[in-house]
Amino acid sequence: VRISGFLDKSVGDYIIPSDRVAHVQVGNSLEHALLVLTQTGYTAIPVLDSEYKLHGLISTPLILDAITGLKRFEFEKLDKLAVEEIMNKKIPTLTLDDTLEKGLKLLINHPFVCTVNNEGYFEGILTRRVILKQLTAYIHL
Amino acid sequence: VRISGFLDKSVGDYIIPSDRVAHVQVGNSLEHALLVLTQTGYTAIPVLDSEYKLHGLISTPLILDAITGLKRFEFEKLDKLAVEEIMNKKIPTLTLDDTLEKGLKLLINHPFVCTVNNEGYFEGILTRRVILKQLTAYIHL
Ligand SMILES: Nc1ncnc2c1ncn2[C@@H]1O[C@@H]2COP(=O)(O)O[C@H]3[C@@H](O)[C@H](n4cnc5c(N)ncnc54)O[C@@H]3COP(=O)(O)O[C@H]2[C@H]1O
Ligand SMILES: Nc1ncnc2c1ncn2[C@@H]1O[C@@H]2COP(=O)(O)O[C@H]3[C@@H](O)[C@H](n4cnc5c(N)ncnc54)O[C@@H]3COP(=O)(O)O[C@H]2[C@H]1O
Repeated sequence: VRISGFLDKSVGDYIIPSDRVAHVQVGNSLEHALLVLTQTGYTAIPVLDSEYKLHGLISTPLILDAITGLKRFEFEKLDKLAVEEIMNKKIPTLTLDDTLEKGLKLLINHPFVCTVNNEGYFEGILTRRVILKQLTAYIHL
Repeated sequence: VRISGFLDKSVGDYIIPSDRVAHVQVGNSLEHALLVLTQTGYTAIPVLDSEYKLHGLISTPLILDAITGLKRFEFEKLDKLAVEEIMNKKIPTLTLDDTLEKGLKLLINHPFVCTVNNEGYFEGILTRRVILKQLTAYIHL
C-alpha cells in the first residue's frame, strides 16, 4: 500500500530545480558545451534557448561522435559546430504534476528526464539517483 | 511481501556478463580509452588487467579533466597519459551472491557497479537500468 502512495506523488516534489541544473544555449559552440560538461562533471545536460525553453540534450558521446574522423579526433571542429546541429531533440519530458510512476517508467531508459511547463519552459530535471533514493526509503517500510 | 522477495534475489541473476561489457586495459593510452568510449557510446567503463582483474573505472569526465589546460583542451596529452594514471580506483564492488538490496543501495550513487569473484576477477556489471526495470515490474504487483 505504501508503494502506491509513493507512485502517486508528483514529479514536482522531487525535481532538481532549473536554477541548479547546468545547461547550454542552442547557439553555443561544441567547444563551449564540452567546457561546461568538463567543469560540471556531468555527461549530459539540457539545451535551452534565451527564453529558457527546452530544445534538446547535449552529451559527451554526441560531441565525441561529431568530431570522430577516419584516422583521428578532429578537435578543430569543436569551435565550428553549434550545439543545435548535434543535440538530441527526440527526448521525453514530464510536467510538474505528472506522477512519479510516469517518471519511473521514463527513467528506465533515460538517466534523467526534463520537466517543462505547458508553454515548453524548462523547470528542472528528475534523475535516477533521486528516484532510487526515494524508492529505497519506501521499500524499507 | 513481493518486494522483499525481489530484494533477496542474487545480483548474479541480473548482471550484464563480462563478455558483453566494453572495457579497457590498465596500460592503454587515454586516446585508446576515448576511442572505445566513443565507439560504444558509454560514458564510463571498467579498467581490467591482462588477467581480467578489475582495477578501476575510466570515464569521459575523468579524461576531459586530465586534458584540461589553462586556456584550451590539451588534446596532445591523450597519447602521453595511461588509463592507469587517471582511472578511479576507489569503487564499490559486488559478488554474484550479494543480494539485490545491497546492489540497489550502491546504485543510488553509482550508475553501475562491477561484480568480481573472491580473487578479484571481473564477472560483469549491475546497472541502474536493469534495477529500475525489475523494480517497476515488481511494484506493479
Ligand atoms: N557532482 C556530482 N555530485 C554527486 N554525484 C554525481 C555528480 N555528478 C555525477 N554524479 C553521480 O553520477 C551519476 C551520473 O552522472 P551523469 O553526469 O553521467 O548523469 C547525470 C547528468 O547527465 C544529469 N544531471 C544530474 N544533475 C545535474 C545538474 N545539476 N545539472 C545538469 N545535469 C545534471 O542527470 C544525470 C543523472 O544524474 P544522477 O544524479 O541520477 O546520477 C549521477 C550521480 O549519481
Ligand atoms: N547502447 C545503448 N543502448 C541502450 N541504452 C543505452 C546505451 N548506451 C547508454 N544507454 C542508456 O543510457 C544510460 C546511461 O549510459 P552511460 O553510458 O552514461 O552509463 C552506462 C555505462 O557507463 C555502463 N554500461 C552499461 N552497459 C555497459 C556495457 N555493455 N559495457 C560497458 N559499460 C556499460 O553502465 C552505465 C549505466 O548503464 P544503464 O544501462 O543503467 O543506463 C544507460 C542506458 O539506459
